[in-house]
Amino acid sequence: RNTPEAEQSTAKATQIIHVSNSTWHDFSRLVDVQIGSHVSGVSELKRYLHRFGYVNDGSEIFSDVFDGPLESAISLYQENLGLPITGRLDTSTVTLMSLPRCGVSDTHMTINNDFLHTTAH
Amino acid sequence: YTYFNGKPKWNRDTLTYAISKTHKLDYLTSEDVKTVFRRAFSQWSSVIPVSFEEVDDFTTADLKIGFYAGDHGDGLPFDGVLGTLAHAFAPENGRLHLDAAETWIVDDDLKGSSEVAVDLESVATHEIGHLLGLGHSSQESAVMYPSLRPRTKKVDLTVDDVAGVLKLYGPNPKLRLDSLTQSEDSIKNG
Repeated sequence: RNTPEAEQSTAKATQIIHVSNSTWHDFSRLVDVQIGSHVSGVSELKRYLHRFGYVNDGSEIFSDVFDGPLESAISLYQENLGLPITGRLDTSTVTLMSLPRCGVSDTHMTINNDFLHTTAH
Repeated sequence: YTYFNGKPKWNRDTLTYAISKTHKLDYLTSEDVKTVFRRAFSQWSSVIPVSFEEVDDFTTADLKIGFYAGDHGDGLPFDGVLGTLAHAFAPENGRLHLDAAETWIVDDDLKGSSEVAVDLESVATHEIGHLLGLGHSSQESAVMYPSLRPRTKKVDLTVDDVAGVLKLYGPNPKLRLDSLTQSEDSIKNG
């Protein structure tokens, strides 16, 4: 159970995302949007995921349809960011997408392929 | 931990770095910024056999650090307050760019700072990891995790960060194992 101080801290963190940044995307209205839906703001989400390497679309013109490729991109994002892999826009995923971050792409990276070897030792 | 494709790394044991005297902030002194980067570089040099030397000549330095706003010519424009905070390029490019639009802080008074304040040392430590060849980690406690909440400090390398960079460069002969143990404890403590 969170202490009152911790709850206040969480509330403040959420508030930061909403009030402080006119250039950054607020994806909170996309929580629990389902695949097949056509919702305003999904194109922004696709642009965000494209920016960090999750959507391969040379045109860079994105629709507001929550389609299969977007679900796959969300799953990969969740995997790379250590979230439960659901392919859904759950609260934890959307919250993380709204946090400030490094501008370096998350994809096109080489995952340590010696992991099993290291684990065996 | 991850690496950039091809696992690029520096093949030298000393790298020079310079902080731009033109692309800077008006509210932080150059000495403040230098102090922060000295601490950040020392985190990495304590675990790998690479040392970092601060130099004045920006044009000849291996690692070039500066604050830039908006579209600054490298194809990765900054986006104003929060959003993307900084970026750095894989070896042996050497460029480390910080978004000049952020409210950067260099002291430990995180709670007393602006709600959009970002700790410079935390971001510097992360971006130096990129300069050395590390990609992003999926472990939230790691310095190389891509996201950072405003007004938070994350400067201590975790086991994940250290394991990643050790695989690239090998260990610093002076590496203290007790510091790794401490990092492992920090992971357990979340």
